[in-house]
Amino acid sequence: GIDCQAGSRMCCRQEFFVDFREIGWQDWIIQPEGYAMNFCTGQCPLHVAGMPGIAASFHTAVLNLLKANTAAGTAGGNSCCVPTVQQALSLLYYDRNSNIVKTDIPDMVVEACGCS
Amino acid sequence: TLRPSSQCATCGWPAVDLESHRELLLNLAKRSILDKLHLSQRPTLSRPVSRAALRTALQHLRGPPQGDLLEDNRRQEYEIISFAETGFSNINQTRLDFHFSSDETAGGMEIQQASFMFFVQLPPNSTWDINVRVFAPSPHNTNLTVASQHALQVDASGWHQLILGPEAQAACSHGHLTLELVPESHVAQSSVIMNDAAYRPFVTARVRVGGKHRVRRR
Repeated sequence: GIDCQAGSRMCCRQEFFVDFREIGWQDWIIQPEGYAMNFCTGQCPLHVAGMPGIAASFHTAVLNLLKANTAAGTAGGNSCCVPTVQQALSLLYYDRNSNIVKTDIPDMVVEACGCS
Repeated sequence: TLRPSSQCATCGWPAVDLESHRELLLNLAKRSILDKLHLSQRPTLSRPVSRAALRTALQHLRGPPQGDLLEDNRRQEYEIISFAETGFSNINQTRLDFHFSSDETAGGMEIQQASFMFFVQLPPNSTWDINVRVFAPSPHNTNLTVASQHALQVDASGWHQLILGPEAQAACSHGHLTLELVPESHVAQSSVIMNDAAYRPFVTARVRVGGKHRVRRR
């Protein structure tokens, strides 16, 4: 995956960090101090669809073939800039009974982006 | 969202200007975390826990075995520490109440493991016998009855752990666990420390969400 730079137009990963202190959540979330959310943004021209980030596979090959066959009628090719690698967010927080809860929320941190 | 015969939201747009979208993104992040925790709004802390109790409890909380997260279709797991509130007590018994937020999780909670942690202060070279009773609501009414009990012999000062059985796990799943400590011997008065913030008894539970009513489609 590609990280966004100033003026990026192609599909890339934009870093975005949410500081829990900034949003006033530091009193109930014990750890971590923030959430590295990140997100995917940018264009996905047809020739980029299926790469990068999505490993070559039978499914990718079939999708690319379908796109190539239907490209003439759809300008965008219905290809999206989407997360291809995500990680869990570990949280340690107080619930409303003042119990301490530790959990791992899957697929919360975007690590890489690619065109679907 | 990809709609038929249209482009998805991110397509055809250059990278967004972060500053102009900052509020939107912050709200999105907040909503995303609350949704995944099955909370409609951020909790308001009604019974703050002292830092000493927090430190002690966290030192005793063991992380889940590596790999658990990715197994079983990545079902989200929680570990919960619930601190005791002292209920009706006298010199012969001490009752402890533990509250769990069963209503916060869609589909109910499935308690996989629960442990009771308590601190005992004993004179040197002495032992202490204690019965730990687990209470559960009676099938016929709301009165609490003894569902199981565990006889323990403690021979040293310090933290002690009791792995709780299915009756206690069921009580935790329903949001409320009551334990009663009944000393069998009186070598030491008030051997279990209740009121010192750093030694407050607690229950740790490993929880899986929505386990009981989950329907799996293949």
